[in-house]
Amino acid sequence: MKFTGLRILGFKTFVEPTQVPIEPGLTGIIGPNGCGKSNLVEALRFVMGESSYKALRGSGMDDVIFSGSGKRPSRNNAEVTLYADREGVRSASIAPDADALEISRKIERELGSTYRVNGREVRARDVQLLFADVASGARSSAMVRQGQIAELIAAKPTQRRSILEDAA
Amino acid sequence: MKFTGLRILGFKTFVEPTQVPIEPGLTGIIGPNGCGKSNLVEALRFVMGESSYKALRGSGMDDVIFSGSGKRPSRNNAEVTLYADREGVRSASIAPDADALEISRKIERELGSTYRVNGREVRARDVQLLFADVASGARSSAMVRQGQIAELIAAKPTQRRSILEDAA
Amino acid sequence: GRERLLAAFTEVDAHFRSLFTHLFGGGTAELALTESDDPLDAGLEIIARPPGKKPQIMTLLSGGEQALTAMSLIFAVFLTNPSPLCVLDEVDAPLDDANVERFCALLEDMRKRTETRFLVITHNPITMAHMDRLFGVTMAERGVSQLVSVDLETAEAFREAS
Amino acid sequence: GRERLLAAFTEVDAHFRSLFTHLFGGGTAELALTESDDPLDAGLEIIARPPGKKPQIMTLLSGGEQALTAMSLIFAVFLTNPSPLCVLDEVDAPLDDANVERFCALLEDMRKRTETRFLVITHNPITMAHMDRLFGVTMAERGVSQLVSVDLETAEAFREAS
Ligand SMILES: Nc1ncnc2c1ncn2[C@@H]1O[C@H](COP(=O)(O)OP(=O)(O)OP(=O)(O)O)[C@@H](O)[C@H]1O
Ligand SMILES: Nc1ncnc2c1ncn2[C@@H]1O[C@H](COP(=O)(O)OP(=O)(O)OP(=O)(O)O)[C@@H](O)[C@H]1O
Ligand SMILES: [Mg+2]
Ligand SMILES: [Mg+2]
Repeated sequence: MKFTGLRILGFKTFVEPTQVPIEPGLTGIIGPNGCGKSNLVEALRFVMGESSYKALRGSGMDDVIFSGSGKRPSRNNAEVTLYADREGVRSASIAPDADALEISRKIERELGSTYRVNGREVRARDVQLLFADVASGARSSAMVRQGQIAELIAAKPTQRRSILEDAA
Repeated sequence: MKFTGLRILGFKTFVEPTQVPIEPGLTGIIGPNGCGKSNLVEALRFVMGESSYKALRGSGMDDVIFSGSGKRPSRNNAEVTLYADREGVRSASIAPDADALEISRKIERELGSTYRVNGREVRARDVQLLFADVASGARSSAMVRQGQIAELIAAKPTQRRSILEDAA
Repeated sequence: GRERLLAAFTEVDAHFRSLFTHLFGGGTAELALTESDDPLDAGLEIIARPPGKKPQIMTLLSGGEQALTAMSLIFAVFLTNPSPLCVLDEVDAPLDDANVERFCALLEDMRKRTETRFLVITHNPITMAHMDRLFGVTMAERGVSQLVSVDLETAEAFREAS
Repeated sequence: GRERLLAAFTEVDAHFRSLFTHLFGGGTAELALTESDDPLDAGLEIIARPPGKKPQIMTLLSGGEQALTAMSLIFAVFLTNPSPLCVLDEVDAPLDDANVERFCALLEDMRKRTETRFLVITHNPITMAHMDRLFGVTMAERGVSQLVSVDLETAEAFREAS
């Protein structure tokens, strides 16, 4: 599977619909402190099925919905879509006839999240498994959060062992 | 009180006797990863009476003694001396007749630490109080360890409140 | 004990508010003593609102924003009761260039206002340029540290070598 | 379950040893499964010896040395089972210039060896220079993020603005 792009609307500081191309090789993301770089990464983990609001730095999952700025009122929902191409390797469970996948997650204030794959509603678990099947996902060891390197060193050996699960 | 310099011998990677001038204004300390910058700061906190080996990144206080390198054998002791000038403000308890102070701490493998002020042996507590009297010391909020900024943010509010003690 | 802590809190809070707004070029922040009627049991809460943003829990702030907020608190305590020595070990690591400049300007301000001597450990060339002098720690012999005086030009070369 | 974990461990350990020595320009390191006869209950220990130094507990290593060691482990797992996407959020923050260069060389090596797409968030100009392309996140309107394509020259100017 390869990922080709991300569309973010209403997620944290990305109040305007934003397209993020994911291209081959090394893509650098830069900008001043607080401008939204880590928020962008969290949008990706969100659509991959991140179930813990703490892992997204909030005190509730609704904290990922744009809460307003100096000029703009808060929103009532946020939606993130990930575009993927299965390159012929399809698991029978989800969208069995399609190579091109659009995986989206929409959260509505106080109503929770809805997941869709190619327009059709699925469960969070289906999405998490879809990514786990290709050694990816919100908690993949290849998704290194800001400060996670220090956590890995400070971790108890039993906690640290869970990183091997990605290699198995 | 003002501090004018530090002498380090056998403390972590400072196996050779090293003089560190402490001069007015802003002094930058630079160098590659692992060359000893944080070790230098820890030598300072050590002589100020740091009592926790964990706060010095070790698994025992003897871990601050040079443990050998590719070419050199380990040492059996380490000594750090801090030079201070009381500028006329003397507490009666320690070295009552002197403005110039030499505070030193020597640790011997498996035998613990000895503190001296102007050559005369004192207790760890005396040294800690000497620095506390001038709003200084190993745990002063003005001694910011590598990574401590992140800890301050992540701290529970009750833990964080202890920072106010320095201001009181 | 309790009154002294409250008095200290009030003064630290005042410094904190102005340092935050100064470092962020705007916005507001304040401290709060919470969770207990007895201040000696209370917790210290930080409520921060960077410029143009709604007040949020600290965890939602970015790495750099959190660092600047923590620095405001540390220096607020410092200004309330300056110590003879202040040591900062790589506190500029998460900051972008503009914020490193503000951090350095703050240090120069502290240098003017107090008699405190500062030791600033850094990998950042902007910070190095603001120092009154530089010492380099080297390992010409592996595993063994040595201290040398360096000037800014040498520092450039210094950083490349390891 | 247990055999698969042991097989994974062996392969990760092999990658880890060579990545460590590669990133540190010498020295040795290894992983160990400890504290239990059942690997599914075991802990993962890291034993690291940077070049010229005696083996020591991880806590004694410097900030930068710990970061490189953790990175060796993360990439060792990655090489054992490459994912389509790898995202690194400011992992280069504690590294000196020479180590940032080695980190970038490692990324370029990963780029050749795998089909993985990398998103690298950074404040470091050396890292920026090694990327195939750069996106800038801006806040032209306060509190609102926008994505723009930038080239390296604009990136220089970009970093100064905030
Ligand atoms: N739900 C939300 N609505 C509006 N703004 C939010 C929301 N959640 C977080 N923010 C804002 O997003 C900002 C943090 O963004 P982010 O962590 O992406 O910064 P960054 O670019 O990674 O910065 P750094 O370089 O310091 O790590 C904070 O200022 C925070 O107030
Ligand atoms: N007792 C000891 N004997 C010999 N070497 C030691 C001892 N304790 C620590 N070290 C070594 O000191 C080094 C760490 O030094 P230090 O933390 O001062 O680096 P640093 O210059 O702060 O680097 P960074 O920029 O990465 O933070 C480690 O390589 C460690 O192995
Ligand atoms: Mg960030
Ligand atoms: Mg250090």
